[in-house]
Amino acid sequence: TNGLTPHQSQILNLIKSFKGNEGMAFEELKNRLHGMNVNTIRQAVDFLSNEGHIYSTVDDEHYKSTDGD
Amino acid sequence: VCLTEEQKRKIEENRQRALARRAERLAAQQ
Repeated sequence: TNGLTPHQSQILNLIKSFKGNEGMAFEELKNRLHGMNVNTIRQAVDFLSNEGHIYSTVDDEHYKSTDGD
Repeated sequence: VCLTEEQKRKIEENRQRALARRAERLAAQQ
């Protein structure tokens, strides 16, 4: 285990899988995670960012993973 | 999406900061 909750892992994997150089948009995350509460997504993104798993790119609504790029 | 040099520089800065945070968190867990 990597110390992440299932939601956090799922969101990190989605961000990792995104290939564009501008990173994955928060809107895109919401669309892919239809059904997941927006606040839950926001909290997971904030946690992943604080832990250094992801970082913001062109603005605070786009994210990339620190793994493998 | 085509990024400007300024955007690329900012993104790389953010990436380096995130990598430093990740290293800090991992060290704290040891």
